[in-house]
Amino acid sequence: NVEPRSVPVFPWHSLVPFLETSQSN
Amino acid sequence: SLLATPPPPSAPSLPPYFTKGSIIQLADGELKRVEDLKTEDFIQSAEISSELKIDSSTVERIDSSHTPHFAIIQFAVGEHRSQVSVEVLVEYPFFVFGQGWSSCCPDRTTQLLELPCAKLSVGDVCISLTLKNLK
Repeated sequence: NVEPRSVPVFPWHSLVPFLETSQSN
Repeated sequence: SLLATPPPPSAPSLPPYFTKGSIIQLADGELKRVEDLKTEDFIQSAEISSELKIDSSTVERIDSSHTPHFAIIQFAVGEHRSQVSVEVLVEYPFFVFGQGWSSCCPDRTTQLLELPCAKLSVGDVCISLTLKNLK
């Protein structure tokens, strides 16, 4: 009796940063 | 007295999706494990996306931070090579074009996340995102 376990799925764009900002210094 | 004492600050930690075995959904719906991702997966997903575009961000400097376990990385971002500095945990992984996951301290990344990781170096070109309609 193995309970089904929900597995989180993450979108591809969460893995890489947004670096282009208006506050670029 | 419990209420009077604030909780201790939680140690900074990495997002769960960098942990080996995490399931990542590409823009076309395909599911892949984070450790199996390739440069093409990001490029094709950005091509499919109506909002997001891939930017190239070249590592120009890597300095240690005054904050323990943190580093300051200076990037030249995008076609205008905007100078952007970010302060990150030394084990924070960036995806380098043609190379895969890389961090300032790859041994620590692999120890904490079991994610195979290379050493991030000056000159590496990382994948970053920008908005397609950003002027």
